[in-house]
Amino acid sequence: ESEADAHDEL
Amino acid sequence: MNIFRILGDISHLISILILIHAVSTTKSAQGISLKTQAAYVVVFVSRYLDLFFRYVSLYNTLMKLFFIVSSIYVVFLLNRYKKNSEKTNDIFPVWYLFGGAFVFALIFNYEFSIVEILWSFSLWLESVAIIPQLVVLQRTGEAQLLTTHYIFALGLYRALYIPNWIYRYYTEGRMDKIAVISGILQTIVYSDFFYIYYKKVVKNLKFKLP
Repeated sequence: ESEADAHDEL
Repeated sequence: MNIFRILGDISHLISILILIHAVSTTKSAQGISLKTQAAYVVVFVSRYLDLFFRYVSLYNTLMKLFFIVSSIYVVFLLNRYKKNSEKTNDIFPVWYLFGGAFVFALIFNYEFSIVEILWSFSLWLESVAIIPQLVVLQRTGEAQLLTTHYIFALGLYRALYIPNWIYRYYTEGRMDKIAVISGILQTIVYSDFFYIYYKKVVKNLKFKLP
């Protein structure tokens, strides 16, 4: 999983 | 999700509820920067484009929708109660913030794609979006208590994200450099306000206790 795929915050 | 992240999100949510409450009960937009609020609409819309193609959780989706809808509603309210005759203190050249955030987004991003550049742009813009509001506060001199509570809760949210990131780094080995650095910048922008808030509000409240 790349950093771009990991946006899970608001 | 850890406690810092939840408290941060709650603080963010509360700040918006305070703002909506303050503007609708006083039926006045005085002391609130329309430029800052318009910037938040841009922040949320550009950051949450992933609503269309990435599902994280129900919580995540609902919060994103809340932030988009509530920020648009706030701008709508401010326009409704804005009096054109009033001398405006909302004078900060906000386009500098937009331009600066865009340049930073072009330099710092995880992928040179429209979605990722807009995501990065939203973080940089958010980190400085409060500045027009702080200028209004400074020029007005005295602010309504609710306005200061609003700014405090809003600043607290990103400050609480910092221990959240430290926690995530140690438990998940995860570190979102762009979010962390812009988040620290955002907290620094608030630091002067936090200090004044502490001096004025916290100490006064204590002082009034019997």
